[in-house]
Amino acid sequence: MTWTLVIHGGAGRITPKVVGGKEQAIREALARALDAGTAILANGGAAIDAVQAAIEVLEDDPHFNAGRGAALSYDGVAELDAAIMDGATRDAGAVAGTTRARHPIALARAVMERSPHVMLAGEGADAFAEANGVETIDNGWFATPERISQLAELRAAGGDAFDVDMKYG
Amino acid sequence: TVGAVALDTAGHLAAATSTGGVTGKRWGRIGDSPLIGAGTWAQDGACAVSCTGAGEFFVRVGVGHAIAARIRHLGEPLEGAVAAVLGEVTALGGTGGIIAVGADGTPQWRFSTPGMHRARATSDGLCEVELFAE
Repeated sequence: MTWTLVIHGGAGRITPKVVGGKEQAIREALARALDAGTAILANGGAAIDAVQAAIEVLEDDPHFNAGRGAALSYDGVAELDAAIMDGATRDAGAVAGTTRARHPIALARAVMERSPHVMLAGEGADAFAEANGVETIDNGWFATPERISQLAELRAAGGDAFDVDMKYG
Repeated sequence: TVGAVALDTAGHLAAATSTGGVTGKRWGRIGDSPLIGAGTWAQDGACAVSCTGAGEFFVRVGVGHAIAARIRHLGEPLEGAVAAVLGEVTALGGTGGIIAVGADGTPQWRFSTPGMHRARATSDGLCEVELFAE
């Protein structure tokens, strides 16, 4: 039997001019994520573990809008969303608006495996993380200088998320 | 937004998506990423899907579930189903990208934006990392 892994790090105004000097770092991060997932698949591991492993690499990398380096809300908070689904059973787990889960995808996986629910949101999702030993971290850890300045620029212009034509999404 | 879809050697599919949403979001805004059936979907025998882009449009189209339904009910190949459903998103005014893998391990990506950070690998030795459209 064969295996396949496909990953993405977001779509949008991604051109050589916009990406600029970050291109090599982004390519290396994508390659690391690919390696993390394919190492599991090549050893006969499960697809659900491979997708989580790849995502956690990208959540930790500040170049992507997820986890550390995530876009900030109007109030300067990282409100993180994630979902995971197992095609074999159609089990699924999702979190919306978590602010403390170091890896939102790990929290979504815990919701799938350790609760009768599919989605948990906000403070409830964070409480579930605490109660189930899912790693949590201070919200400030997610905010990078680039995201902080993007938010400041947006607020100075008097806009909010949808005035910027997904420029920062 | 980041995403991953996979087929393992047991023939099982999985999908995962994670995001910070959009800069400046207010009122607890949620996009498609955490919504099963929209930004994230996996169903053995059909496909696994992860999306990125203008989330509200991907929610309205129910992208992940729609692609799987076209494969299951119309017998459409993965590439055609992804193109058709991204076309529905575009027709509503949305932009973004989709990655998918079929039950046969076909790796697929498609986007209507200037670029998409993306990579793919297979047991046949395919290994690609791409950022831009061309």
